[in-house]
Amino acid sequence: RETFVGDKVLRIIPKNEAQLSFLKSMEDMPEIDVWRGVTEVGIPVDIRVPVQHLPVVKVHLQSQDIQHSTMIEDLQGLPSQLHQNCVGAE
Amino acid sequence: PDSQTVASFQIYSFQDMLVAENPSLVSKIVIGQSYQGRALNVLKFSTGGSKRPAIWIDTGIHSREWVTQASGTWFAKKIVTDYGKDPALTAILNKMDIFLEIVTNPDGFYYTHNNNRMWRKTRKPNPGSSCVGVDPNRNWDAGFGGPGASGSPCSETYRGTRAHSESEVKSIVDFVKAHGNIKAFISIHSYSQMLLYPYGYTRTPVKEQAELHSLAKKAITDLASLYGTYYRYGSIINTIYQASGGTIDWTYNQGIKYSYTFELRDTGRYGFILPANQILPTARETWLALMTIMNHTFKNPY
Repeated sequence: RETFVGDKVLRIIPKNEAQLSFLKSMEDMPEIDVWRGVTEVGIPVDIRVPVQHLPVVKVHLQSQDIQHSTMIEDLQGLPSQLHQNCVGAE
Repeated sequence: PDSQTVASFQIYSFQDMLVAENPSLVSKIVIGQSYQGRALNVLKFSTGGSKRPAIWIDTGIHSREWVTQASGTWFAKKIVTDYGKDPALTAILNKMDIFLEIVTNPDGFYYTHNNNRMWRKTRKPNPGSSCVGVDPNRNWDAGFGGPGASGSPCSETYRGTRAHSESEVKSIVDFVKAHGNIKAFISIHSYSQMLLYPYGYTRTPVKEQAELHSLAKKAITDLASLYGTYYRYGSIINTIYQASGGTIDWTYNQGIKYSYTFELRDTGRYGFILPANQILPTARETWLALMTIMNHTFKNPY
């Protein structure tokens, strides 16, 4: 059973055409899993990055001065977090 | 069709139950088998006749996009509930059939529940590679092998060795060809909030672009009327990116003018792990857009 402990989902909002084409070139990197693909400037791109590849991917993004935010901090931890929210709501 | 129903039943059991409860309206067709031998079930909603003009809807060809299979389940229930009550749907079903494939990639769906929640592809092994599966939305004979699909079996967008190599795809191809009278084909994905029409593999606009664009605009406007969810719309290549071997490019090239693909919402920023409380709003708003497309198809025979 594959788990996702420590995997993060990064959200990147490309600011210009150069960033856009760089992100497009990243889409086939086997290290990442594209959740929301590259479309146009200003539209979010979401990528899941396994924990072991985080440093490489972050350096890759920094090399082009591409900012990102963390949409999901720990993918494996998320379901229990959602469950807690659900219980709380009940 | 409440959240408890969606959560509590296996979808296959749900389909059988729906048929049993509504035998005069719903039947189940098995159009083929997945690689691992699971039935490819299609629900047929029909008030009679054979090979009537029809509307096709599929959900969940990318297995991890759970909100689509959940929405498909809700649509099935909605159709039987609204038939005879909602004048527009009743008029459609009195003249046309609706086919609904809820679990379009059942091997992948099973795998997402038991091994890898993030699985997207089919589960057929690739000879010579340790990586499994083909992206069934890059496997159609429409610009197959062109840009916007990968030739690497380890990629999430691996196109496969040849068009229609995946039984999950080939079964739909055979069904569509054999039927010959499908007038609208709507393939549903998630979660980036878009409504798209052909093409994905070429920049050449379809000849009815103006009509498809205007209908997409109306559909997403109706969708937004419920919760204000913002959708983008347009051709695949202009709105997302170049993608070859895609479903609706093939269906359009088969003569199905009203070929659309949805990317349903996730306004909760959870991606494919979305909270359950978003499922019903997603299904409800999507239904409004589906009705718009189905109604337009009904009123504009070709």
